[in-house]
Amino acid sequence: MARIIGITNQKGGVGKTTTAINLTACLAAAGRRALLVDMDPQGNATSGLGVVKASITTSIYDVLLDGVEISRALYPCGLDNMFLVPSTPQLFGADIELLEFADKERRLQNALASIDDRFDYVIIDSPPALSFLTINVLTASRQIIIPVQCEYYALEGLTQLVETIRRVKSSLNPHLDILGVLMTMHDGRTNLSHQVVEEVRRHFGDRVFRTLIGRSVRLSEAPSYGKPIILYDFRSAGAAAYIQLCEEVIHACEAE
Amino acid sequence: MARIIGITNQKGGVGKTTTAINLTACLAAAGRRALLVDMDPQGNATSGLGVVKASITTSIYDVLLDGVEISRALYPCGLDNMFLVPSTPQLFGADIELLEFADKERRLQNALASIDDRFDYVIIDSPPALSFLTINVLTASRQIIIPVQCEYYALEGLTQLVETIRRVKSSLNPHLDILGVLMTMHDGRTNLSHQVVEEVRRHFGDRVFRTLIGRSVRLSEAPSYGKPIILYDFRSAGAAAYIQLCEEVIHACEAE
Ligand SMILES: Nc1ncnc2c1ncn2[C@@H]1O[C@H](COP(=O)(O)OP(=O)(O)OP(=O)(O)O)[C@@H](O)[C@H]1O
Ligand SMILES: Nc1ncnc2c1ncn2[C@@H]1O[C@H](COP(=O)(O)OP(=O)(O)OP(=O)(O)O)[C@@H](O)[C@H]1O
Ligand SMILES: [Mg+2]
Ligand SMILES: [Mg+2]
Repeated sequence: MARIIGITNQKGGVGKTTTAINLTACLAAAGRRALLVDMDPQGNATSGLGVVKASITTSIYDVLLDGVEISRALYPCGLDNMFLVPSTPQLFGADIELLEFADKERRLQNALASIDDRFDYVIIDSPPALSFLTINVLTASRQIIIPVQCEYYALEGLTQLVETIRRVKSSLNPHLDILGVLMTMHDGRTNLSHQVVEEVRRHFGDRVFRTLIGRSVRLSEAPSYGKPIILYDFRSAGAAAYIQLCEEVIHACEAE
Repeated sequence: MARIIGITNQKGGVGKTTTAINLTACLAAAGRRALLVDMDPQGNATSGLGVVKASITTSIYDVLLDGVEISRALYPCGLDNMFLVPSTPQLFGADIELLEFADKERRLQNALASIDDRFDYVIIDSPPALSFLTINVLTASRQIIIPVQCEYYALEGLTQLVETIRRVKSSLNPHLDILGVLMTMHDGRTNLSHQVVEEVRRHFGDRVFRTLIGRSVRLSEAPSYGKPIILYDFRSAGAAAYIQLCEEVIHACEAE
């Protein structure tokens, strides 16, 4: 049974895609069969792995809206054990188009059921919104990772997100839990970073990952080469941070 | 007649709110009557100006969904000549709730018509999505500023955004134009920043503002004090950059 982990936060630019790509890649490098699902119409996880949108014949849009088997939308992405379900700009219309379906919140959950035994981990990247696409991610996931940028605005949306997770848990997905809050773009030289980390630790206690992802230019360069950080620059601080996160996730998910 | 400028980009975390707050504040400091409208359910423009959400009796939600006069939703925010129409979390439901209205794309445009003579500039902050809230911003605005972070992913969404602007221009708002593309969080030390600026200049030519907003910690600290940068740290590089942008905007809008 695959462990399905959604990466969500409606605040924009907090490191959702960067975390989704690099966590999936590290899990694959650690020998787990790992699938990354791009549920963001922007398709940054797709292009960040070098998959050219024009070459995509079956995307997550076809799976959610036309009921195409998700196994027909699996694309290799440069690492053994790792596959991607890509996103295309067609997905921009999905929030409205999903309204017509009786099972509008469960389209992703139902689609993933058919490949549950083929993967150890399914990591899902979300758009920066509390839309039906994000509700689908929350309904399909058993666990959630919340990336939080070490910035003032990042704190503000957390209450709203936690409330939305609570509501999905009580009405659509009783198994849903927060696996952890991940501090991203941490800059040890600024007071702001320290204050935000302290504030988040005060709210979430030990649900905050010990791993802090530091701000690192190599991490933001990697997607322009279509590679996860462990293939772009294995020796960088960004690679070390995501390898450490991966170990924390494996320990939390497999120690049960 | 107020000059209505929307700040939009569906990519998250590119500096929309930071630009909306600081451009409005600089316009007010330059003696223009300036209104900031927060159309993002996250409400970062509202909290970034120190307006406490619990103290808000009338917000943009009441204006858009209940037809309340927008003049009843004007809040002072620490600078003469500057007012804010705040956002509250109720706005998260607006995308779906707006579907029931025949004029669902024009709710903001119609609301702003009643205060057109009270302001010289109306600046509108948008959410990171191509949703009905953003369509309302595009329909209400005569001009658009597109903040683009100096990062790889920032390039990807531009084609989609320009296409959406073109569609709104032909179907809902023939006056709509791109006032300019603003490069944000520029870091002169990285190749990536230079490459992205070059790429954007190649696409947009002289529609790219000469002002580059450099990455500056003071800019990200200011919202935690509820102040625009010119009140938080007038001598900072961030303040100088937004003052320069303000001059470019005044020159472009008032030289006509
Ligand atoms: N630790 C880091 N250090 C430096 N840059 C980073 C780091 N993590 C992410 N970035 C860069 O910051 C930007 C925002 O990150 P990313 O796109 O992953 O966020 P997101 O939450 O997925 O954004 P969106 O809300 O638009 O989906 C990207 O350009 C990315 O390359
Ligand atoms: N020039 C800058 N230098 C340093 N930090 C900046 C700069 N501009 C913005 N920031 C910080 O980067 C983060 C993202 O900026 P901001 O929230 O304005 O982007 P946004 O596009 O409005 O995000 P969203 O898509 O969530 O609405 C914020 O924490 C902000 O304080
Ligand atoms: Mg993303
Ligand atoms: Mg914003």
